[in-house]
Amino acid sequence: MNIFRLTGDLSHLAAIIILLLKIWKTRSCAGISGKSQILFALVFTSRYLDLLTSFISLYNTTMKVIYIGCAYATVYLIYAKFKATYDGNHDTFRVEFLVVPVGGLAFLVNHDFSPLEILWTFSIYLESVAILPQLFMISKTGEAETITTHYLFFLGLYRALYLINWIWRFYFEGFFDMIAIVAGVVQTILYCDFFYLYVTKGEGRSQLSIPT
Amino acid sequence: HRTPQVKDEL
Repeated sequence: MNIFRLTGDLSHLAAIIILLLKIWKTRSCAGISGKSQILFALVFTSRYLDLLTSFISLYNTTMKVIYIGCAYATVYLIYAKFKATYDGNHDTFRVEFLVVPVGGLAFLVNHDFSPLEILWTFSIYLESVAILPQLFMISKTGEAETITTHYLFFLGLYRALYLINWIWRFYFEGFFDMIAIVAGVVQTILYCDFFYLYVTKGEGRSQLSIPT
Repeated sequence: HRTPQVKDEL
């Protein structure tokens, strides 16, 4: 464990908690893409099945349980508890265009053709594009609540910190995972446009307006 | 091109 990975995990945890609290406190999921949240729940489910097969550390297990629990709680709040506030008209990204190619790629490009490894690879590829429905929805509505932009900022920051973690681990431990690195780069690049707006416009405005 | 390792990352 190094400071970049720890900060990255805490940033990821912060994003997940911020979103869950936002929906719970405001009793509304307006502006939130339920599709992205379903994809994240799928990412955690397919990646953390090893909870049942191997124990890494208390930290590892605890974080995985928290991530999975929060992901499903968020999906529940969006599609069940506060369904009336779900903005389905703007959450129209065709997620099958993400899941199917990612599923196929996981079968073609992986480190090992075993079920757990394929599922892990699927989760890595899916995570890199899972935010697209959310970014697409914001571009359609043309704005995002401030709290949502903080959620996206920490979510994007976490994988950027993981990239530094992988540089650190390559240099000090000789650790190298091409699949995780390439997907992580793609994932972080998708946030660049948002990062620019967050930094340049975040301060001044109450709402982040993305030019549609 | 991948170091065999336990998946210890989240």
